Amino acid sequence: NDSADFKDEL
Amino acid sequence: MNIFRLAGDMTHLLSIIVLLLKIYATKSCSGISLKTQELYALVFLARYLDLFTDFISVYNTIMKVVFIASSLAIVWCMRLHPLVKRSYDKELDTFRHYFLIGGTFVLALVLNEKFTLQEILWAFSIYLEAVAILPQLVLLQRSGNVDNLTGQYVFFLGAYRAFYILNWIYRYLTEPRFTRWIACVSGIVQTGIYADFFYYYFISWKNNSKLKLPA
Repeated sequence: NDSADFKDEL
Repeated sequence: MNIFRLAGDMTHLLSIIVLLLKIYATKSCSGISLKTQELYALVFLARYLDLFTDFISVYNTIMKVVFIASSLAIVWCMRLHPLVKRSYDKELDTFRHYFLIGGTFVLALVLNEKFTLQEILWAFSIYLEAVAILPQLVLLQRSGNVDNLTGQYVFFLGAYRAFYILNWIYRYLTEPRFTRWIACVSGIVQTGIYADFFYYYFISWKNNSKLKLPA
């Protein structure tokens, strides 16, 4: 899902 | 990584350094809300569960470890350090923060990106961070005078999420599929909660007077 690869933020 | 996010992370790190400096230099935590520090420790523990499972970058991993370690160290210091814990304003730090934990957890159960444990805890950490500063702001209003380091700590803590809002705008404009409504809306609410503090902070800076929040 697209949200996983946006968890690059702190 | 963009300049807004880097500025945000550095401002966040600076707020923690200022707080550590205040506690270490003055050996006192007067004016600091233990409840806010506990909420922040919970925010980082709930958000950085992927610390050992998903490697994103060295920077990301180091910052997560620093945030978790520093928030736990501050809670430990305020609860157990023989000298520091004596200066804790226990009778002023009375915000019922368990309601914040319960309310944001229920919200995370309802509003999340996916109904999985990790996504629910991530949304919980985002909502909790938005309200985590409330016990601290209430304590500042009650304690009247705010010492410089505490004022700077709260200022940098509020400023970092404002930089993140610029980061989300930038990413929305430059990355085709970027949508992070949970973090964006929560971040705007979080920054809004600081609005009145920023106003009085600016007034005190302009008049070069002591920061005073109206009771």
